Amino acid sequence: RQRGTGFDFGTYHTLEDIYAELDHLASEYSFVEKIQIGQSYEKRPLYVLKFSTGGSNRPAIWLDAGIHSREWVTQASALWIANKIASDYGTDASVTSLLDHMDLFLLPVANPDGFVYTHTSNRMWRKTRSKIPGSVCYGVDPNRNWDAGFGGPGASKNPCSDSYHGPSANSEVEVRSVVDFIKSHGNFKAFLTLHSYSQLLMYPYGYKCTRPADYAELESLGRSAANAIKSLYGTTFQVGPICTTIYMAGGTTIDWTYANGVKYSFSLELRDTGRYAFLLPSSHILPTATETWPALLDIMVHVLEHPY
Amino acid sequence: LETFVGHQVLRVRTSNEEQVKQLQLLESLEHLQLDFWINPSASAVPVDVRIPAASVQSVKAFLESHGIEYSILIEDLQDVLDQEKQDMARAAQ
Repeated sequence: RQRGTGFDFGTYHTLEDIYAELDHLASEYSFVEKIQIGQSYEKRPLYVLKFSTGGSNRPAIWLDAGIHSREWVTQASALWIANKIASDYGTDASVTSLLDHMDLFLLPVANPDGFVYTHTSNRMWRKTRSKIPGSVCYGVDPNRNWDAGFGGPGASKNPCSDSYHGPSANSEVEVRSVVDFIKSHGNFKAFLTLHSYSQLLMYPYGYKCTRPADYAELESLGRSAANAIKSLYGTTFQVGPICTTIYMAGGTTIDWTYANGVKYSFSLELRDTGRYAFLLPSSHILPTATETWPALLDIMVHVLEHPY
Repeated sequence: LETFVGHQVLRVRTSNEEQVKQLQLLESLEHLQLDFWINPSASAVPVDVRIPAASVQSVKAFLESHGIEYSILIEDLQDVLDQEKQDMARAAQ
């Protein structure tokens, strides 16, 4: 079969084009499968790429991007990373070893309604697009909607705010779909979520300013991953718990995953040129993705080598 | 399609907790319609804020009157978005 569809990983794409590329990757590589884990508020499918070379319910790693829809470089990086994982299996020793023992699940567009809305109506949109009963405003910040310190400091109770936590934990179907999937799988060992921007590599907690039980290991692994990022273009990442690194924030993704037994829970805020914030020009997609990849691989290899 | 002509994004650097509190006060002024890309939290963390054209002068005056340092991250947001759109169209072709 002929390789490639001319898909340009160095430019931004619509949801339709991204989903078509997921189909292409799934058709091109026998160990890649596109699965639907749910649908968004506006009934768009939530697609995950499953990388699996066999076995049954192997220990797994989760990777997602684009939960804040306007952070386009994250969805674009996730696609590049998907292609990188697929094409490196069998040629790169680390990726091969990883996929020979573990499964990997990648959700490149965690908030498809918001993503489409950024393309069609408002480039600044970051939330979901759910209708809030009793309010003229739409959408919930899906990174304040998880059942961990829900409704606490760092989230807004105002439905018109960009950090609105939602009417209840898991009120957003985009969040609930991931929660249900992680719970039903039951064997996730790492959860990595990509955001932009501000060059941070964070671990729990966000809803409280106390150190997690695995603080020493997460801090050390985080620093190692940050060094891996720096090795390519010199981009410096700050490492630490969400609460002390940026601010206290209730209801965040990795607080929920950590509380539910996923020890290696990290949130990355990708590069900041100091000029564009999350409106990174497309010329930065490949540098961003390529510098992020060694950090992700570093964490994933650590997870493989430190079973629990 | 919402446009952002004249919107500016400022990067604000605070030097003490008092200035952080001033920014948090600014955040609460809903009539300014500010969009905080990075919220005010601690003096070590810079704050990025998108300001609609109509509020730019008021916000800058507020910052200057409180001695809060800022720089312009994005001069005109719509210019950046137009460029992004052109890039996408070119790539699609």
